[in-house]
Amino acid sequence: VVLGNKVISHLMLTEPAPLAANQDDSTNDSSLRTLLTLCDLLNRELLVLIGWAKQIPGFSGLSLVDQMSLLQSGWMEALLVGVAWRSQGAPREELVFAGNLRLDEAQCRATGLADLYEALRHLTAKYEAMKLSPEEVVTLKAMALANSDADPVDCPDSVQQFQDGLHEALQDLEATRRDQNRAGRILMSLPLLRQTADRAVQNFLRLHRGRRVALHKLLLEMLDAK
Amino acid sequence: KEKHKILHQLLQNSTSPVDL
Repeated sequence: VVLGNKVISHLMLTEPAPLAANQDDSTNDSSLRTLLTLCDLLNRELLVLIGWAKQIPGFSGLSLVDQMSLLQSGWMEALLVGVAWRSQGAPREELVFAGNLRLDEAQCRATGLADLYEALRHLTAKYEAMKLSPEEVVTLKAMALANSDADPVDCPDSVQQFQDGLHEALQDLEATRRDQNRAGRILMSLPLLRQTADRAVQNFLRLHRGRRVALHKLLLEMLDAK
Repeated sequence: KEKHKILHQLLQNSTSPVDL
C-alpha cells in the first residue's frame, strides 16, 4: 500500500469498516435516546477495537496481562482518533460518531456531552490542520494504544519492542516526505489525544452516575478500568 | 481478571459466548 512498509500496509488492510449507529427507541426522551444510541455504538466499537488490536503487528506477542493493560488504558484514545478523523470538515462542526450519528454542539450539550464536544472539536481541528493521511491515522491509532502508559507493565521489553516497531513504521512512512519534522509533529499530537480521552471518560462516567444511564457490560467494564 | 472478565475472554479468543 505505502512505501513498502509492511506494518503500515497491514494496518491499512486491517482497519475496520466504520460502524453504523442503531437508533435506540426505548425512551421518548430524545437526549437520552441519543446518549443510549451513542453508548450502544461505543460498546460495539470497543468489540471491534479489541479484535483490531490483536492484528497490530507485535500485539499478540505481548503477555495477556500487558494486552489487557494497554487496552484498558488506551481504548478511548484509539476510538477518538477515528471520531476526530471522521469529523474533519463536517458541516456545523458536528462530531461524526458514525455516518448516521452526527451531533452538533447543541445536541451534545442537550445530551450532557458538552465537555466531550469541546475536547473533541479541539482534537479534530488539530488533525485537520495537520492534514493527516489515512496511513498516518492508522499509525497514530496503533501508537496511541502502544503508548498508553499502562502501569505496571508485565514484560517491559516486549512492550518496548512493540512501541519501537510502530515508531519505525512511522519513521519509514515519513522518510519520503520533504518535511523532516512530520514524525515529530505527529508524536507531539499524542498528549492532546490523551487529554481528550481522559475528558471523554470522565464525561461518560459522570453521565452514568448522574443520570443513571445503563451502560453495556463491555463499555462499563472498560470505563471502570479507568 | 474476574473484574475484567469480558476483555479477558475476548483476548483469549474464548469460544464460549461472551455476554456483552
